[in-house]
Amino acid sequence: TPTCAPETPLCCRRDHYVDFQELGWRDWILQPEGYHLNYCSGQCPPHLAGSPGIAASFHSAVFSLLKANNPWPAGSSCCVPTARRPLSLLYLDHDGNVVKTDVPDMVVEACGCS
Amino acid sequence: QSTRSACPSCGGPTLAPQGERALVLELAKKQILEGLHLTSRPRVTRPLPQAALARALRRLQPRSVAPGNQEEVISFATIVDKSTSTYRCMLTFQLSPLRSHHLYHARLWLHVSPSFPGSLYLRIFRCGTRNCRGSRTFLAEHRMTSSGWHALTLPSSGLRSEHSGVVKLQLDYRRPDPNSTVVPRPRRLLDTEGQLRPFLELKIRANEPGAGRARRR
Repeated sequence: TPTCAPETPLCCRRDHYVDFQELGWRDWILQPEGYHLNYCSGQCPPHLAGSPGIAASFHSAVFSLLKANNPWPAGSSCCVPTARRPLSLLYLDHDGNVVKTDVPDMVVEACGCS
Repeated sequence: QSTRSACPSCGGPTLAPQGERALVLELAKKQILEGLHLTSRPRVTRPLPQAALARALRRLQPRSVAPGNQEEVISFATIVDKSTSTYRCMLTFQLSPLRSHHLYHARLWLHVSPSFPGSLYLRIFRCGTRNCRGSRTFLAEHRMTSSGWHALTLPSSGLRSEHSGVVKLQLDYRRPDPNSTVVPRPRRLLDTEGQLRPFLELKIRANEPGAGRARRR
């Protein structure tokens, strides 16, 4: 997936690094110091529908369906996350206990057109 | 709103960079609290001594948390009461996570001071929320033959926390030789202050929805 350049119109991954110091949360989140809050944005014109940037077969299946049915489908395809990974956190809970946990699907790694 | 071109996704007006950054920070707070199943950020009322925290984390398994919704918890004893008897010590822990999670592994870490009198039997009991006089449940007995850190495995079934989330443990000492009555005062045995404070190391997993009901195939 391309990382969004400032004026990229097409579906891409917009990267933001959030430092927990900036949130004022470094007193209770012990590790890591921050994380990548990425999100997907951009247009998905018909010829990109179903192209998650990973499984070309899915793209060709959708493309042939589009051609077979009608060239201008009513619905539109959306730019969505297609790969995400967990975030390991070490933090202090309300009782002051130290908790180590993996939060699933926290970081978007790839975007694609639905 | 900036005068830049329209939003590439929805065609609406785009945000000025500082506006976008403020929105991202609010999103990050929301996403982290949701991911940790918290309604608000914890207020740290008793900051932990960094040395104790570092030492305790070093004791945890080096590998990362097992996959799936499992968590590891380190809970330092909040109250250590040695006044009850010369052969006895009470530890109190705040364990509200156990109300909504299944506990499947528990170890009590104790630091025995260097003035240790040879080998010693330690018996660990679980007490009721208020005190130990009425009801106490035997959890484990361990023999210790050296000073330093000891990890004592406890039966996870014995640590189900009360609704209050409070867990009280009572430690009784006795020497291997039942005839000898001379037992040094516990205050010389266990280090309970600062970075040598006793702590519980727990492994928990979120209760499955409808846990305990027969799984319908």
